[in-house]
Amino acid sequence: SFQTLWAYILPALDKIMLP
Amino acid sequence: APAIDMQLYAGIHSACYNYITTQSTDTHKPDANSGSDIYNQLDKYFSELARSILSGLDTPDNSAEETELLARLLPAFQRFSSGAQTVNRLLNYVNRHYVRRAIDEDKGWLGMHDVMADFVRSPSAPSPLSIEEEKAARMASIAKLLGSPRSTGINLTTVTDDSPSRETLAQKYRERKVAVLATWGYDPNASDSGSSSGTAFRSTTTLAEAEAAAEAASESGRVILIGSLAHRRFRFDCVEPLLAIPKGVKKKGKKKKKNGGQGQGTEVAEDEKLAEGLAGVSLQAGGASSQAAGSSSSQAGGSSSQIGGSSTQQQDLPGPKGRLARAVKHLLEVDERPETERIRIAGELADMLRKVGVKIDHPLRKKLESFVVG
Repeated sequence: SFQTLWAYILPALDKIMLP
Repeated sequence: APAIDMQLYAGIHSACYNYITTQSTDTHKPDANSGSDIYNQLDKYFSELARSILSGLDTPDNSAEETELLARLLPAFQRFSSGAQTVNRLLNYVNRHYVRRAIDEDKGWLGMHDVMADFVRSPSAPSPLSIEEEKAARMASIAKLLGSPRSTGINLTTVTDDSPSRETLAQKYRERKVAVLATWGYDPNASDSGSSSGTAFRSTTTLAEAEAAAEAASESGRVILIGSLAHRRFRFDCVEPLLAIPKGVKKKGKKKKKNGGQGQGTEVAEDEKLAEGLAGVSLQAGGASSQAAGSSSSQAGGSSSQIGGSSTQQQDLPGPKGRLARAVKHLLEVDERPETERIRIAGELADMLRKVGVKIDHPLRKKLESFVVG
């Protein structure tokens, strides 16, 4: 589902985007 | 931004692939719709991040704002922007699958309908059909005309259709695109189209850079590459609030724009006048549907009565009232650091404004660029 996908992507986004 | 390891990259790529392909077979919806949820969620993510950067710019002591604002904003933007480029690569599958398809369907930053709006109004193209009929007929063939504008710049020359109007349309599209990209610094005749030198201010802009800025300048309804999507969100949710003129007593960080404009008198007029300078709306007034959420000042489109209506009001202001404008005034006129340092900062800020899609005719961009060049 989308939730599962997003749960997978989100940590990567945070790692890349957050200072 | 930190590098992403290959395994994670591959994992996310396959996860997106699996999700998008599974979704399209399950729902029997057109392929172009799949991926929109990822795209919209990303937009939300960038929005929240840009807002948190904006709120992080507040100082406990208002008096330090003018000296501190740029010192905090510019590194935060650099970090955000380089992260956005990484995310753009990480989610390239979404770019290829969803964004490219949307562009093919004329939902990109420069749509064929933008060009046609000019074309059907042109006296040199008289038609027995009504404008609406004409438009509808031409819209039907647009998808074929729009090849892959990003990859090659414009590849419409390959269209081998017997209709002369298609040729004309393709030509109009090319001309329009070149004209818009020129406003973002791209010079198709420049011999040096490579990457810029190490100077604080670049004299040449590559096609990709100009197109990325043009994308970031678009309205929120337009589908653009993920990297540009992040920059557009940074404009909506961080830069535009900093450029906005606060109403009445200044309240930091919380400025709401009233788009309706009924009965608000000069304050609304001033805000909308400012908004005109912000987004690349005027070149794209094609009536694309904008999302209601968070698109702020770019929604002020259509308020053409404001163009001539409020010019005198701004001249009455004693000094810049927007937070960013005050910081720039301080940098250019008061700051005692060496000039080279101030030019470097001004160059970085000018670069930021261009990247997020603030148009060249915005007063602040003009001021910064003339300081850097002069």
